[in-house]
Amino acid sequence: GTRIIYDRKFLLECRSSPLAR
Amino acid sequence: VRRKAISPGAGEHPLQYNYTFWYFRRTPSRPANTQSYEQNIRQIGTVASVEQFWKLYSHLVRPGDLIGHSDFHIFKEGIKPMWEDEANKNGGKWIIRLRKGLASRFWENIILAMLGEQFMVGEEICGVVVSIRFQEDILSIWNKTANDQVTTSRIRDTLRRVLNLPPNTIMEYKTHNDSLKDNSSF
Repeated sequence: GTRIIYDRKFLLECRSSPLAR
Repeated sequence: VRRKAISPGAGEHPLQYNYTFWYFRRTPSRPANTQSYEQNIRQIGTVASVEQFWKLYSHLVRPGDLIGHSDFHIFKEGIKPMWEDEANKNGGKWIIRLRKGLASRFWENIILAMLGEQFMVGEEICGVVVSIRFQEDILSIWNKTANDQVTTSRIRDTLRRVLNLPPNTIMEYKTHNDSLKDNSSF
């Protein structure tokens, strides 16, 4: 099956999303 | 107790697996046997998306700011951070000893590598642990099959890359079976 892969840079960008607060 | 199933919210980025956060703090009065371990380990929460991870993680104390003998664990949902768990009983872990002051940064990077599926070892990864101790801190990553050398080598090489470890960093692999025999984690 497909794996959901994220690199560090993308994960760090998600931190500032309003959904992450 | 039946817990509500955790799933990604609208607009959130799903993770490959759900992960549960645990916290352990040793109470000095009790012997370090399995029962007191199970009694002293506490579930903090479970996340299913990148955004849920950050929401929970940002509220936690950074491991480098913890005092005393304590551990944070992040394991795939359904796997207890114990040697005896079905997913762990044939497994082992890579151990990285860190001098004081490095734990928080390395902890975040190892978590991001696990959540982002950077290890490329199928279902092998069980979880990661940061252990705060008196003189040094210890990072570990647990996998299911200790005698699968292709897997353990790949985990070691990925760790070196994602953590950008100093060349003189010593990495040790310990099977949970050996930990059970000598009743010691490290």
